[in-house]
Amino acid sequence: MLEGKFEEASLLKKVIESIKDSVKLCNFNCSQSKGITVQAIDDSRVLLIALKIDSGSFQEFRCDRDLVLGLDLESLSKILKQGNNEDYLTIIAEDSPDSLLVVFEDKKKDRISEFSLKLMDIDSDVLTIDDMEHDCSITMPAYEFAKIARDMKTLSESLQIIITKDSVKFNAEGQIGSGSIILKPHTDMEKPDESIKIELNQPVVLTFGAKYLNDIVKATALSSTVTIKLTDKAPALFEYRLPSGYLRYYLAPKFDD
Amino acid sequence: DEAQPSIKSFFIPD
Repeated sequence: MLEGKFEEASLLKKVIESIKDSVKLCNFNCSQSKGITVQAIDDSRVLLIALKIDSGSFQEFRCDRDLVLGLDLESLSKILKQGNNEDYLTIIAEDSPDSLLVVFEDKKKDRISEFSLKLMDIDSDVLTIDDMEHDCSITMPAYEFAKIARDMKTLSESLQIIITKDSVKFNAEGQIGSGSIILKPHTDMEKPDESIKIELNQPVVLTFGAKYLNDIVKATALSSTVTIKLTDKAPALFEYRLPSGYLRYYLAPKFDD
Repeated sequence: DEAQPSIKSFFIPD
Protein backbone atom coordinates (compact mmCIF):
# COMPACT_ATOMS: atom_id res chain seq x y z
CA MET A 1 0.00 0.00 0.00
CA LEU A 2 1.07 3.55 -0.81
CA GLU A 3 0.17 6.43 1.45
CA GLY A 4 1.84 9.78 0.94
CA LYS A 5 0.75 12.91 2.77
CA PHE A 6 1.94 16.33 1.64
CA GLU A 7 1.99 19.21 4.14
CA GLU A 8 0.57 21.36 1.35
CA ALA A 9 -1.25 20.36 -1.83
CA SER A 10 0.55 23.15 -3.68
CA LEU A 11 3.73 21.09 -4.21
CA LEU A 12 2.07 18.31 -6.25
CA LYS A 13 -0.17 20.85 -7.99
CA LYS A 14 2.88 22.81 -9.16
CA VAL A 15 4.72 19.66 -10.26
CA ILE A 16 1.79 18.48 -12.38
CA GLU A 17 1.21 21.94 -13.87
CA SER A 18 4.92 21.96 -14.81
CA ILE A 19 4.77 18.79 -16.89
CA LYS A 20 1.20 18.16 -18.03
CA ASP A 21 1.47 20.26 -21.20
CA SER A 22 4.53 18.26 -22.30
CA VAL A 23 3.42 14.76 -21.31
CA LYS A 24 -0.14 13.49 -21.25
CA LEU A 25 0.36 9.98 -19.88
CA CYS A 26 3.11 8.78 -17.58
CA ASN A 27 3.97 6.23 -14.94
CA PHE A 28 4.62 7.30 -11.35
CA ASN A 29 7.03 4.74 -9.86
CA CYS A 30 6.63 4.53 -6.11
CA SER A 31 8.98 2.88 -3.63
CA GLN A 32 9.87 3.27 0.02
CA SER A 33 13.53 4.05 -0.75
CA LYS A 34 13.10 6.45 -3.67
CA GLY A 35 9.72 8.02 -3.02
CA ILE A 36 8.06 8.85 -6.33
CA THR A 37 10.07 8.89 -9.56
CA VAL A 38 8.90 9.63 -13.08
CA GLN A 39 10.66 9.47 -16.41
CA ALA A 40 8.69 10.65 -19.42
CA ILE A 41 9.34 11.93 -22.94
CA ASP A 42 7.21 14.63 -24.52
CA ASP A 43 5.03 13.79 -27.51
CA SER A 44 7.46 15.33 -30.00
CA ARG A 45 10.35 13.30 -28.53
CA VAL A 46 12.57 16.30 -27.92
CA LEU A 47 12.20 16.80 -24.18
CA LEU A 48 12.77 14.23 -21.43
CA ILE A 49 11.38 14.84 -17.97
CA ALA A 50 12.88 13.23 -14.86
CA LEU A 51 11.06 13.84 -11.60
CA LYS A 52 12.03 12.68 -8.13
CA ILE A 53 9.82 13.46 -5.16
CA ASP A 54 11.80 12.02 -2.25
CA SER A 55 10.03 10.76 0.82
CA GLY A 56 11.43 13.88 2.54
CA SER A 57 9.01 15.99 0.46
CA PHE A 58 6.14 14.29 2.29
CA GLN A 59 4.97 14.82 5.83
CA GLU A 60 4.30 11.09 5.97
CA PHE A 61 5.30 8.50 3.36
CA ARG A 62 4.83 4.77 3.33
CA CYS A 63 5.09 2.41 0.37
CA ASP A 64 5.04 -1.26 1.39
CA ARG A 65 5.65 -2.58 -2.10
CA ASP A 66 7.01 -1.03 -5.29
CA LEU A 67 4.08 0.34 -7.27
CA VAL A 68 3.55 1.81 -10.72
CA LEU A 69 0.72 4.30 -11.07
CA GLY A 70 -0.24 4.92 -14.72
CA LEU A 71 -1.64 8.44 -14.74
CA ASP A 72 -3.40 10.72 -17.21
CA LEU A 73 -1.93 14.04 -16.06
CA GLU A 74 -4.78 16.12 -17.49
CA SER A 75 -7.21 14.10 -15.35
CA LEU A 76 -4.96 14.31 -12.29
CA SER A 77 -4.71 18.07 -12.78
CA LYS A 78 -8.52 18.35 -12.79
CA ILE A 79 -8.68 16.52 -9.47
CA LEU A 80 -5.83 18.50 -7.90
CA LYS A 81 -7.67 21.72 -8.74
CA GLN A 82 -10.46 20.60 -6.39
CA GLY A 83 -8.25 21.24 -3.36
CA ASN A 84 -6.77 24.43 -1.93
CA ASN A 85 -3.03 25.05 -2.08
CA GLU A 86 -2.69 25.01 1.72
CA ASP A 87 -4.72 21.80 2.25
CA TYR A 88 -3.05 18.62 3.40
CA LEU A 89 -2.99 16.31 0.38
CA THR A 90 -2.81 12.54 0.79
CA ILE A 91 -2.49 10.09 -2.09
CA ILE A 92 -3.41 6.49 -1.37
CA ALA A 93 -3.19 3.35 -3.53
CA GLU A 94 -3.64 -0.34 -2.82
CA ASP A 95 -0.97 -2.89 -3.78
CA SER A 96 -2.50 -3.73 -7.18
CA PRO A 97 -4.39 -0.53 -7.74
CA ASP A 98 -6.86 0.35 -10.47
CA SER A 99 -7.44 3.76 -8.95
CA LEU A 100 -5.66 6.41 -6.93
CA LEU A 101 -7.41 7.98 -3.97
CA VAL A 102 -6.74 11.71 -3.54
CA VAL A 103 -7.75 13.25 -0.20
CA PHE A 104 -7.69 16.96 0.69
CA GLU A 105 -7.99 18.15 4.28
CA ASP A 106 -8.62 21.79 5.02
CA LYS A 107 -6.46 22.77 8.00
CA LYS A 108 -8.91 25.27 9.45
CA LYS A 109 -12.32 23.87 8.60
CA ASP A 110 -13.54 20.37 9.24
CA ARG A 111 -13.66 19.65 5.56
CA ILE A 112 -12.30 16.51 3.95
CA SER A 113 -12.75 15.92 0.23
CA GLU A 114 -11.97 12.63 -1.47
CA PHE A 115 -11.54 11.86 -5.14
CA SER A 116 -10.78 8.65 -6.99
CA LEU A 117 -8.76 8.75 -10.20
CA LYS A 118 -8.80 5.79 -12.58
CA LEU A 119 -5.36 4.43 -13.37
CA MET A 120 -4.14 3.24 -16.76
CA ASP A 121 -1.65 0.72 -18.18
CA ILE A 122 0.98 2.83 -19.88
CA ASP A 123 3.84 1.43 -21.97
CA SER A 124 6.91 3.57 -21.67
CA ASP A 125 10.53 3.28 -22.74
CA VAL A 126 12.96 3.80 -19.92
CA LEU A 127 16.28 5.41 -20.76
CA THR A 128 19.48 5.22 -18.76
CA ILE A 129 20.60 8.68 -17.74
CA ASP A 130 24.04 8.74 -16.23
CA ASP A 131 25.34 11.70 -14.27
CA MET A 132 27.12 13.32 -17.17
CA GLU A 133 30.12 15.60 -17.01
CA HIS A 134 29.14 19.01 -18.31
CA ASP A 135 31.11 21.71 -20.09
CA CYS A 136 29.42 24.42 -18.07
CA SER A 137 26.76 25.11 -15.50
CA ILE A 138 24.73 28.25 -14.83
CA THR A 139 22.59 28.85 -11.76
CA MET A 140 20.28 31.84 -11.99
CA PRO A 141 16.93 33.10 -10.69
CA ALA A 142 14.17 30.91 -12.16
CA TYR A 143 11.90 33.90 -12.89
CA GLU A 144 14.69 35.61 -14.84
CA PHE A 145 15.25 32.58 -17.06
CA ALA A 146 11.48 32.31 -17.58
CA LYS A 147 11.25 35.93 -18.70
CA ILE A 148 14.11 35.45 -21.16
CA ALA A 149 12.55 32.27 -22.61
CA ARG A 150 9.14 33.93 -22.98
CA ASP A 151 10.41 37.23 -24.36
CA MET A 152 12.81 35.71 -26.87
CA LYS A 153 10.17 33.31 -28.21
CA THR A 154 8.32 36.32 -29.62
CA LEU A 155 11.35 36.96 -31.86
CA SER A 156 12.37 33.50 -32.99
CA GLU A 157 11.59 29.80 -32.90
CA SER A 158 15.16 29.16 -31.72
CA LEU A 159 17.20 30.48 -28.84
CA GLN A 160 20.97 30.31 -28.89
CA ILE A 161 22.81 30.12 -25.56
CA ILE A 162 26.47 31.15 -25.57
CA ILE A 163 28.48 30.62 -22.39
CA THR A 164 31.92 32.03 -21.73
CA LYS A 165 33.67 32.42 -18.39
CA ASP A 166 32.54 36.05 -18.19
CA SER A 167 28.93 35.82 -19.33
CA VAL A 168 25.94 33.91 -20.59
CA LYS A 169 24.34 35.30 -23.73
CA PHE A 170 20.87 34.44 -25.02
CA ASN A 171 20.54 35.21 -28.70
CA ALA A 172 17.45 35.12 -30.94
CA GLU A 173 17.30 35.88 -34.65
CA GLY A 174 13.93 36.05 -36.34
CA GLN A 175 12.10 37.54 -39.31
CA ILE A 176 11.38 40.89 -37.64
CA GLY A 177 14.91 41.30 -36.32
CA SER A 178 17.16 39.98 -33.62
CA GLY A 179 17.86 40.36 -29.93
CA SER A 180 20.34 39.33 -27.30
CA ILE A 181 20.47 39.37 -23.52
CA ILE A 182 23.80 39.15 -21.74
CA LEU A 183 24.05 38.21 -18.06
CA LYS A 184 27.23 38.41 -16.05
CA PRO A 185 27.94 36.36 -12.93
CA HIS A 186 27.40 38.16 -9.65
CA THR A 187 26.81 37.27 -6.02
CA ASP A 188 23.96 38.86 -4.09
CA MET A 189 24.91 38.48 -0.42
CA GLU A 190 21.51 39.56 0.92
CA LYS A 191 19.43 37.52 -1.53
CA PRO A 192 21.59 34.53 -2.56
CA ASP A 193 18.87 33.23 -4.91
CA GLU A 194 19.24 36.41 -6.98
CA SER A 195 22.86 35.52 -7.74
CA ILE A 196 24.09 34.32 -11.11
CA LYS A 197 26.79 31.67 -10.97
CA ILE A 198 28.73 30.32 -13.94
CA GLU A 199 31.00 27.28 -13.71
CA LEU A 200 32.92 26.65 -16.88
CA ASN A 201 35.17 23.88 -18.10
CA GLN A 202 34.97 25.07 -21.69
CA PRO A 203 32.84 27.59 -23.59
CA VAL A 204 29.65 26.26 -25.19
CA VAL A 205 27.33 27.46 -27.94
CA LEU A 206 24.04 25.58 -28.30
CA THR A 207 20.68 26.28 -29.93
CA PHE A 208 17.33 25.13 -28.56
CA GLY A 209 13.73 25.21 -29.71
CA ALA A 210 12.04 28.19 -28.03
CA LYS A 211 8.82 26.21 -27.70
CA TYR A 212 10.48 23.63 -25.47
CA LEU A 213 12.21 26.22 -23.33
CA ASN A 214 8.77 27.73 -22.76
CA ASP A 215 7.49 24.30 -21.71
CA ILE A 216 10.39 24.02 -19.25
CA VAL A 217 9.83 27.39 -17.59
CA LYS A 218 6.36 26.24 -16.51
CA ALA A 219 8.31 24.81 -13.55
CA THR A 220 9.33 28.30 -12.40
CA ALA A 221 6.89 28.27 -9.47
CA LEU A 222 8.66 25.22 -8.02
CA SER A 223 11.99 26.79 -7.19
CA SER A 224 13.56 30.21 -6.85
CA THR A 225 16.57 29.17 -8.93
CA VAL A 226 17.20 27.04 -12.00
CA THR A 227 20.47 25.29 -12.81
CA ILE A 228 21.27 24.81 -16.49
CA LYS A 229 24.03 22.37 -17.45
CA LEU A 230 25.31 22.45 -20.99
CA THR A 231 27.67 20.27 -23.00
CA ASP A 232 28.64 20.61 -26.63
CA LYS A 233 26.42 18.50 -28.95
CA ALA A 234 24.53 16.97 -25.99
CA PRO A 235 21.17 17.53 -24.33
CA ALA A 236 20.96 20.43 -21.89
CA LEU A 237 19.85 19.74 -18.34
CA PHE A 238 17.49 22.22 -16.66
CA GLU A 239 17.04 21.45 -12.97
CA TYR A 240 14.48 22.83 -10.53
CA ARG A 241 15.10 21.68 -6.96
CA LEU A 242 12.16 20.48 -4.86
CA PRO A 243 12.25 20.66 -1.02
CA SER A 244 13.54 17.08 -1.26
CA GLY A 245 14.05 15.89 -4.81
CA TYR A 246 14.08 17.55 -8.24
CA LEU A 247 12.35 18.16 -11.52
CA ARG A 248 14.83 17.85 -14.40
CA TYR A 249 14.29 18.49 -18.06
CA TYR A 250 16.71 17.16 -20.68
CA LEU A 251 16.34 19.06 -23.95
CA ALA A 252 17.93 17.94 -27.23
CA PRO A 253 19.77 20.78 -28.94
CA LYS A 254 19.16 21.84 -32.53
CA PHE A 255 21.94 21.46 -35.09
CA ASP A 256 22.71 23.28 -38.31
CA ASP A 257 21.40 21.10 -41.10
CA ASP B 1 18.30 25.47 -41.52
CA GLU B 2 18.34 23.70 -38.19
CA ALA B 3 17.60 20.03 -37.50
CA GLN B 4 15.94 18.95 -34.28
CA PRO B 5 17.12 15.48 -33.21
CA SER B 6 15.10 13.27 -30.88
CA ILE B 7 16.10 13.20 -27.22
CA LYS B 8 16.07 9.40 -27.39
CA SER B 9 19.01 9.44 -29.78
CA PHE B 10 21.24 10.70 -26.94
CA PHE B 11 20.43 8.05 -24.33
CA ILE B 12 20.67 4.28 -24.10
CA PRO B 13 17.44 2.30 -23.60
CA ASP B 14 17.43 0.67 -20.17
